[in-house]
Amino acid sequence: RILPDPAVTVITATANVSHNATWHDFTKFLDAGKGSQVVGMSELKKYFSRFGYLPVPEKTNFTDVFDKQLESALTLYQSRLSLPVTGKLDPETISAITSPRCGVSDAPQQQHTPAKLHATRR
Amino acid sequence: YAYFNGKPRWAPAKLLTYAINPKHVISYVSSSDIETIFHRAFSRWSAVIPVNFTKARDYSSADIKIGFYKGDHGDGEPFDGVLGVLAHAFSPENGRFHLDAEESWAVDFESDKSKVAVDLDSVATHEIGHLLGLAHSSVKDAVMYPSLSPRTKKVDLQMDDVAGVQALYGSNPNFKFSSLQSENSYNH
Repeated sequence: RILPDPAVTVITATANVSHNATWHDFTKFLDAGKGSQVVGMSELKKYFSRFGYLPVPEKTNFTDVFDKQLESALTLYQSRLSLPVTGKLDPETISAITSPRCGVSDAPQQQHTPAKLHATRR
Repeated sequence: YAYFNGKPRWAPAKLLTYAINPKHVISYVSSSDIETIFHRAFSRWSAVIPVNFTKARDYSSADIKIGFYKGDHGDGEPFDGVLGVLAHAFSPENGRFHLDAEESWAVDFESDKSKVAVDLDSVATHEIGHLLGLAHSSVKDAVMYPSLSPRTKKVDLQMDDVAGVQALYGSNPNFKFSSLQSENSYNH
């Protein structure tokens, strides 16, 4: 039997509760893709910047355009949170973004992956 | 598992003290319940590494300083009200551990029916991982995964958490991986 993904269950369990207002607004970006422009997209960029996926722009503020940088940040986010890497604001990704979380950035890390086993022919 | 840049750790780290800021607590959970929960959360980590945690005699001298804070509380990382960011902690050897006072912190979901209730035990266990030097993990079941849904309990250290913290501090001589595996099987 295929069990539902816990992350997806989160949507159902929390959809009707009073989410943190700013993050809950991100649901309006569902299915937005590269090149689109949606009012408030800059807030999503701030989210990714806060948690270490986008650098803070030096001269100008974030724009509301779904640009290449946002797509890269999104892909990195999906990869780091073990979500399907689609580069799109799909339902599972939106659910993860709007979920309550720890305030520590995901960025300043030294990743460790288990050492691969090497077979030796004898 | 992952570490913070530079792989900071407590050294020496055989005994670390902790204390809850008496001026920054929550009123709707008893202090004894809060103390029990933090004691339990620290015990989970001390069961796998050769580090003991004990309650400090006074707050100012504690290695790990815990408090519930609202909004901008002076460390450059303001809290944001209900849900959103739940808590944060600093890497070794800073020791600061802050929880958002505006969350609906729960110690027992049976008695707390709030839809936005957040399990204090789970968040405490996660943040202690940061205090010890672990960053966020990509493993969804790991305690060190960055998000936690309301009314969800995630307190049992997983292989990923244990391997990460033991690479920093070594293993508690009494710890057996087999016990962790059986516990996890039971949980699933």
